[in-house]
Amino acid sequence: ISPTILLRAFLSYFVSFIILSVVI
Amino acid sequence: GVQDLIIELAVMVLSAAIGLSTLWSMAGSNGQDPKAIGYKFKPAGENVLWGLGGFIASLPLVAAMSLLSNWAFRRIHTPEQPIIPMVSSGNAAVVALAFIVACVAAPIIEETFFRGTLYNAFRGKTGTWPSVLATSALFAAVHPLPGNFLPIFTLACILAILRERTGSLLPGMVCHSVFNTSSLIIALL
Repeated sequence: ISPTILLRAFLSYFVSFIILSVVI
Repeated sequence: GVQDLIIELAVMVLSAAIGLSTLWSMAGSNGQDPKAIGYKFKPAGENVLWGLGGFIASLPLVAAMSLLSNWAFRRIHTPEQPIIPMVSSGNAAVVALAFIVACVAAPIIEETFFRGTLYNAFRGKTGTWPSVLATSALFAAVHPLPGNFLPIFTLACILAILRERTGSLLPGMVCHSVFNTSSLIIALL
């Protein structure tokens, strides 16, 4: 898989994790 | 206790679902196989053995790094992993949920994203060792600092090496799970 797609998948997980941890 | 752990589990699962749906939709629309991140579990027995071997190999290294780290940061306070005081409270529901979070959910989700997507993204751009070191440093940095950095960095390097050597995320999931399970059991005792 292309590194760009992998990095975007990681970032969407990581950023969601941080936002959800702060919000909830 | 129970409520905190349910929220923690919900955050983990929800963010994993968001990350995985990004991966599946982007890879799919580009004609690429999302399972290539290491979702290849066969031969299962061999992969489980690799995971157990990785755990055994990690013990002396992680222990040595803990000692070194405790000495190096003896004057600086490191916050406790928040799940540890919950487990020592002894409530059965809390203990059961803590095991689900630390020994089932965290290994599957963290291996998927740190050794799956992030490691492979770096691996496609740089060599093996820069990818092992960079992803392990980030993994260690998201845990309570500074005292835990060196031991968790060491464990993460072993998890990344298992991913590289076997081409599968299963050995890392097994090693990660056994490591967290033994840490929780030690906290319980």
